[in-house]
Amino acid sequence: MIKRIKLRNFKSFKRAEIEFRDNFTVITGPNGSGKSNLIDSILFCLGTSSKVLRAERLTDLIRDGRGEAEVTIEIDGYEIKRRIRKTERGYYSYYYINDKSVSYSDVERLVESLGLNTDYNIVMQGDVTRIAEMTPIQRRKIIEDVA
Amino acid sequence: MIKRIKLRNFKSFKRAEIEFRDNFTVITGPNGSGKSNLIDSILFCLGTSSKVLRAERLTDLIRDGRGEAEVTIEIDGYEIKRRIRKTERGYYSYYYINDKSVSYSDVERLVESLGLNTDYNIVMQGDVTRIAEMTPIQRRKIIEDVA
Amino acid sequence: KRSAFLSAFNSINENFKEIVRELADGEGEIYLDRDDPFSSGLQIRFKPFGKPIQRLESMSGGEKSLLTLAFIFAIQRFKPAPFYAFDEVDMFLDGVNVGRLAKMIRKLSSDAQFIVVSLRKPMLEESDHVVGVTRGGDGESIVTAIQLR
Amino acid sequence: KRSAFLSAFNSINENFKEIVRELADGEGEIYLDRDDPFSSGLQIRFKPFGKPIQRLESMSGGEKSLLTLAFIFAIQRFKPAPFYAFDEVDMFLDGVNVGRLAKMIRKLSSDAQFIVVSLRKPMLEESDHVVGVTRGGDGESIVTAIQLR
Ligand SMILES: Nc1ncnc2c1ncn2[C@@H]1O[C@H](COP(=O)(O)OP(=O)(O)OP(=O)(O)O)[C@@H](O)[C@H]1O
Ligand SMILES: Nc1ncnc2c1ncn2[C@@H]1O[C@H](COP(=O)(O)OP(=O)(O)OP(=O)(O)O)[C@@H](O)[C@H]1O
Ligand SMILES: [Mg+2]
Ligand SMILES: [Mg+2]
Repeated sequence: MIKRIKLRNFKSFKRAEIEFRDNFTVITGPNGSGKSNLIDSILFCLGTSSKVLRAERLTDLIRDGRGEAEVTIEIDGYEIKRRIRKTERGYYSYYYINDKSVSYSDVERLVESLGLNTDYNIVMQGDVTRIAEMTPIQRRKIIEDVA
Repeated sequence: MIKRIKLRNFKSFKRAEIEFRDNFTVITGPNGSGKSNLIDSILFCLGTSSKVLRAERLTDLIRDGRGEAEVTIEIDGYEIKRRIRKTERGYYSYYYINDKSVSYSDVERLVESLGLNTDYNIVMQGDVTRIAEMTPIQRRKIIEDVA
Repeated sequence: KRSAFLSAFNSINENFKEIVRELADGEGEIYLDRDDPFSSGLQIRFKPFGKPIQRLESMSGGEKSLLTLAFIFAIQRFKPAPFYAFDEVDMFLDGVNVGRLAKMIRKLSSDAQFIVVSLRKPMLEESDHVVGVTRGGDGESIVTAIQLR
Repeated sequence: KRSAFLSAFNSINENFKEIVRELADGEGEIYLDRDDPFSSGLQIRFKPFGKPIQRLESMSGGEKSLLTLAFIFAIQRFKPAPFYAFDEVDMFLDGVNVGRLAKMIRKLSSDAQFIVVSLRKPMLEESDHVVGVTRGGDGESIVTAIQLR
């Protein structure tokens, strides 16, 4: 279970902290307020590519005019943190588990061990009919993943 | 302006007639009731391909178990009718303007002269962000069409 | 051909600026990314009131819907079509924006016919006439007229 | 490998049948279109109560949403994930179906965490806790807690 998400200069968020006390939380608010950006921050922290996060380059995730962005997620007793910093030629990406600097594949292994297959447990905006509209072979592959 | 739409064995409709008395009509009803099928019937009558109409073959537009489907639209003083009939090897498509049998290109010419460019004046379900998400070249082409 | 395109482009751009101000609470414009119109791409710029200018691809579902509709309405003012059919174009919009869109369609419906499929209350309330569709006993679609007023 | 796949498939299919009955008011099942699981495609069959069996591609937006969600919930029962994040999965649903989905999520939330972005009232009312997001003075997103009860 996710206990807390902390954001710093991630997309439209300057500084924010969301605590999840219960099992069924609804996020609501006007158009353009930052709801989908919150869901993007979870995928960013667990190491997803920029394509899914509605950004051309990963540095587009950094709040306009800042130099770096950071997201921390507390889940099942772990604290996973990801920070990206703009450089001249591109960016650096840093990963931490419980404040210890780790590589991307360490995060991937932890995510795997927590049973987090973001293929079907995170549904992005506009994607809800995706499984009904994918090919039958793609659907069968989902069962293979979980078997 | 569309004055009336008449359907016979088109998708989920057995027989139906909708009169449009005013300029701002809303169609509402539960999921799966037939709202989008009504919009499909307009595109079908004006001669659109089956791909857009959520059907693999044109004969999937005929109500389950029947042999033919027909849609009539009264617009700006004309009555455009299209009928499709299942045959062994496929289907026949018939077009009528004011009860006179015509070819598809006659309907196309009439539709053009009425100023009906279904590229931007009909927005299908789920398509509303299409123009914002198309390439800049495709967007420029829309202006070329109307210039 | 070139002058016809540019005069269409300029008048649609004027319409777009006006409509975006009313519908999406911000400043919008369309511009060509090259001098030669026929090899250029049409870009959309949008700056919501009180916020910085936005990149189109990082916009939210609701913001993109409003810009797409503003573009369609801007063309409609330039070259009206006999009717418009919209199938749940309000699906990403919050209640306030559904209301704004409904009022805009009401205004535009004095020049053109709008047939709008919607499940949202503000849209039903603004319309002249509501047509209800349900499924009957053996699964066929039945049309009924719903009177709201 | 083959027996692991088939036992997963069978138990997910049992779950799917149960969930579709409750969520989409009909009979659903998943089946493989070939004998060899690893070269087959997974098909979905759905027959709403009182209507004939439907082809998946001719279904409506709302019907497809419910079947997709039923499939996700069927997998969840077989192999629970630590949390689920849904971004406006109720956008195609009418009021009755939003209510049904909200009640189903409430039930499933005793086994897993659900984070659901929604603009629809029945979903907000069924949740344990509502988090509000708005834009502040200089355009940054601000999080507030909304108490409904
Ligand atoms: N790097 C960034 N810096 C500042 N703002 C950004 C950045 N990236 C995205 N945004 C802003 O975030 C906003 C979109 O937020 P988001 O998609 O989360 O909205 P939403 O609440 O999901 O809205 P909807 O209900 O319409 O889906 C846009 O206005 C966009 O300009
Ligand atoms: N040829 C056909 N014969 C009988 N029924 C059909 C046929 N083609 C489609 N249908 C039925 O039409 C229904 C879908 O209708 P439609 O897409 O218009 O619903 P809708 O009112 O738009 O719903 P939503 O609000 O979910 O978008 C499906 O239940 C489908 O089975
Ligand atoms: Mg969103
Ligand atoms: Mg529909």
